[in-house]
Amino acid sequence: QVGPMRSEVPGHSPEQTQCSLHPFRISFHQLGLENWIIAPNLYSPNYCKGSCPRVLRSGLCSPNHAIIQNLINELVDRNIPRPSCIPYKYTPISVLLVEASGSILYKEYEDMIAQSCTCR
Amino acid sequence: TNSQDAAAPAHVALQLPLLRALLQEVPPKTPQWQPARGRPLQYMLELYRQSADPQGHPRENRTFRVDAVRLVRPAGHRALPPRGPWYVQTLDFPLQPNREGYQLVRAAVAYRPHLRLSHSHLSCHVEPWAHKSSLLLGGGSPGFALPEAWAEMDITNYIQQQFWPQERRRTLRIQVKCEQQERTNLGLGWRQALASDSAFLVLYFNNTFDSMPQVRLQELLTGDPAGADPLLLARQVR
Repeated sequence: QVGPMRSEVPGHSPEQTQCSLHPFRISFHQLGLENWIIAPNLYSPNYCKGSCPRVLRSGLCSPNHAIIQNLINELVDRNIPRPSCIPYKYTPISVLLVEASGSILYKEYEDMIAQSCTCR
Repeated sequence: TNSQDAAAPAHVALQLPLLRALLQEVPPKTPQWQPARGRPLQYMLELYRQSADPQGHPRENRTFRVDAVRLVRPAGHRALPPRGPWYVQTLDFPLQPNREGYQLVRAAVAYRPHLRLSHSHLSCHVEPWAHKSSLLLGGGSPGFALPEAWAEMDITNYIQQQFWPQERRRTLRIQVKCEQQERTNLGLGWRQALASDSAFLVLYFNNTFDSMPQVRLQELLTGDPAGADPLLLARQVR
């Protein structure tokens, strides 16, 4: 039997702090790599941030284990942490770059951009 | 977001997975390094435009699906004496040793079939420098939609038979044959026209890491089949 609901974080609504995807962009110029990265100009890896709610809604794509771990934290042992907010799906990025030999390389790198988040 | 114009600290940059992957791919800047420009750059930018959007997301409807495409510029060229209307130049392309985990799926020589000079123009084609009996052209998967001024000769079968898989540095020699359309004296202008990036080699690769046995991957990435940290190994593969 689950105990009474309590507020997630005092002073903040769950919508503001709940695990979600946040945009983040950085330019290759900022990283000092503009000389050999031809395209794209910007890299948008994004990131996941926020607390994982006590009741894991289906949109978070959390596995059964995350739900159990949440219950253990709530009912059995507070030393067991609640699930973490982490990326769930990624997309690749295509990069055009100059190699040291002078060759030009087009390459696709898998799992480089976070597309959605999950609690697990 | 308040520090968009400031350079990111180095330790932050190295934590970005894309950068770690890129730094494994490309050695640091060397004295021979030159920025990309000219026709090869325009060619690869068109390939990129067809393959990905400006943010770098691969397009769903791209005509070819490979993991990497490398444009190789000729390391040397030599003009042969003109014979009648024919102007011939040989180009040497350095072929790097075959990288583990990469499978060649297409090789082509991209060239400009029509070269304009000030008072004339040339119609050109390319051929591998080989006996006719050993020439087996074609065999590659579809490439991208070429810009209008360019043509390609598919030499996938030829490369795979003669050069691949290779374990040491070798050179592919091709010849660019151009026929003058008008009977005017070209002087030495044709040499300049042919020398300026008239043809280059385009290699298409697929990454076969996913199908490589785990033990082989471990050896490849760590040099030590027994001592690798499985978690680190997985990160490096990605």
